[in-house]
Order: sequence, then C-alpha cells, then structure tokens
Amino acid sequence: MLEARLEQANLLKKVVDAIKDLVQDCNFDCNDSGIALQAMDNSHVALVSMMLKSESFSPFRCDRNIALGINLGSLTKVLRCAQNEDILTLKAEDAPDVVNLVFESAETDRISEYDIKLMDIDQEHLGIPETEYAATITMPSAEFQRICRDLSALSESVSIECSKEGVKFNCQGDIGSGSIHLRSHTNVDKPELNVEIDLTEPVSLTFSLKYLVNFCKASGLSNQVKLCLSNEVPLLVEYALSNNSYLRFYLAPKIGD
Amino acid sequence: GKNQKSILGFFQKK
Repeated sequence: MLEARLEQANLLKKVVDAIKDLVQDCNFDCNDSGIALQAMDNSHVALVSMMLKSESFSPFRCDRNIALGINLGSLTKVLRCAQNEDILTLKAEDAPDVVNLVFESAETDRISEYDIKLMDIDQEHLGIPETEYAATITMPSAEFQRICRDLSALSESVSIECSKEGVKFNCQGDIGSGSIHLRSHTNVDKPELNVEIDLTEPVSLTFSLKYLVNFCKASGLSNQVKLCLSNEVPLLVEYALSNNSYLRFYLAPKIGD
Repeated sequence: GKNQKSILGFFQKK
C-alpha cells in the first residue's frame, strides 16, 4: 500500500496547477523512492517529468510499485478542497480503484477526506538520455516568466542565444521585434536574483513561446529556474524542489530549413 | 521557416 504525508498541501496543489494545462490524464508512479510522473502533451512537443522523492514526505511508505492513473482535472477539483497549509496524506491500496486524500488542518480539528476514482492509463515512458548541456542558465523564475510573457505578445517563437556575452532572448513578429539580454549577475543580499550562466559552447535554439509560458506556471514552486540547452536537442526547464524533488519540462526545438 | 519538432524525435520509447 501507499501512504504519503505532505506537510503542506500547497506543494501538490502548485505542481498539479503547473502541469494540468499541458497533460490531462497521467500515471503517478509510486515506489519506495517516491512518486514520479512522466507525460507528454497531446501534440508530443513537450514532456513533463516530476519527481517527488520519498524524503519530501514524512512518513512515506510504499511497499510495491503502484501506478495511480489520475485525471488532473479531477485532482484539481479535490485539491481545491484543501487549504494551502493543510497536511495532506495520499493513500492507496496495492491494486487500487481509488486514491484517497486526507486533508488535516493543523490549527483546527477539521479532517476532510476524498476519494478519486482511478483510470487505466496506457502510458509510454520515454528514455531521457543523460546530456552534458552546452549551456546552463540559472535565473530567477519570475524573470524567466516575465520574458516569456512579454515576448509572447509579439511572436509565437523565441530564439535563445547563449554566448560569452550572456544570454539573449529574441523574437520577431508582425508588429516588430524584441530582445532581452541578460548577463551573469550576483546579488549577495538577494541570491534569488542571481543569474548564472555556465557555458561550454555557444548555443542558439528556437522554441515555441506558447509552451514556455505554460511551463512558467511552475514559477511559484521555486525562486530560481534552470534552463539547459544544447544545439538541436530539447530544452530542459527545471524547477528544483526541496529534498532533491523536481519538476522538469522538456521542449522540442523548432529547427529550420 | 522553422518547423516544430516532436519530442519523440529525441527521446525513444522505453
């Protein structure tokens, strides 16, 4: 059986909120290392990969591998019934028909309990190759969100160019063009504002802004976001969570002519 | 112009 207790329902609420517009039905794969999810969007352009390590729960118990096939719309409805600060416990039997969610308020004696019917989801898993990326950019997640939002007003695509000069986000649209240039930046008082650019080779890639704007819904999960790029491979956008847990998005590039 | 690639062109099904 599975029993996983989260100190704050908020974490799961934010994760599900960040991915529910990209993927609808997906398996939460539970085993003794934690709860993982991997799913492509319908058009097979983006891939979501979530890992909530067992250390992110206290306690965490999962005796055998269980795949919980859940509709994220349904999960969202139930998670809305939890307060952000509620303690959340997920429970499931070994061959479950439902997943059970219990929300406990630490302040009051209120305990609420919901069951969500599970679905049989035949989901392919993709092997994600280990990649030594040519460029890794760590920056404030709010800054990345702003860049994607601003440029999406002008164009469908953004080119991300990383060189010794820094990183440049460029777009061209019908009304004109826009570009934002960032350099490495260290703020001792506010390290969450740091921009770190780790470059082994110059990179230039083009991506759909629609997907990037979607990924940025995860901005509330982490002050910083990591962008990993290599020429002609999918972009990795990573939001690191506590205890080595993470929410990652991969986006296939647009490649020309 | 540039064409949107599929993620399946990069990551193989297990």
